[in-house]
Amino acid sequence: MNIFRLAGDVCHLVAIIILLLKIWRSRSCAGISGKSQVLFAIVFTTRYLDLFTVFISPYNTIMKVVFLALSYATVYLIYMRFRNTFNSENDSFRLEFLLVPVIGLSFLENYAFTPLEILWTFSIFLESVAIMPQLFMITKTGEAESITTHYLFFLGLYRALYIANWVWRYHTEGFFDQIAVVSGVVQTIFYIDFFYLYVTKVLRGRGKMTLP
Amino acid sequence: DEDIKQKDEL
Repeated sequence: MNIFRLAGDVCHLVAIIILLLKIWRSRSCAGISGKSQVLFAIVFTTRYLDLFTVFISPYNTIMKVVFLALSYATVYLIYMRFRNTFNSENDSFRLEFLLVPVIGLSFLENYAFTPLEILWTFSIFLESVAIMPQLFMITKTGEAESITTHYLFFLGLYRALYIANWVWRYHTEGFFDQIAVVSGVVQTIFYIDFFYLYVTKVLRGRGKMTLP
Repeated sequence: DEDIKQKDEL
């Protein structure tokens, strides 16, 4: 464990909590892509299947349980509790455009052709595109509430810190996980465009981020 | 295929 990965995990946790609290307190999920949240729940489910078979550390186990619980709670709030505030017509990204390539690729490129490895690889590839429906919704509606942008900011920060973590681990312990690194870099690139908008729009005072 | 690493990252 290093400071970059710890900070990354904390940012990830903060992002998930920001979103969950926003939905719970505003009792609305307007402007939030339910599809992205479903994809994140699938990512955690397919990645943490080893929760009961492999014990790494208390931290690892606890964080996995917390991420699973919070992501399912978010999906529950969106599709069940506050479903009347869910504007599904704006959440129109075609998930099959993501799932088909990701499933295909995880069968082609993996470390071992075993169910657990393929599901882990699937979760890695899926995570790199899971935010697409949310970013698509923002470009479609042309705006994002500031809380949603803070959520995306911390999510992007988590990915950037994971890249720093991989650089650190490569130089200190020679660790290099090709699938995770390539997928993580692709995922972080999606946030770069958003980071620019976040800094120029949201942090300059305007509550809403309106796209040009 | 590379050896299956210990997956210690979240």
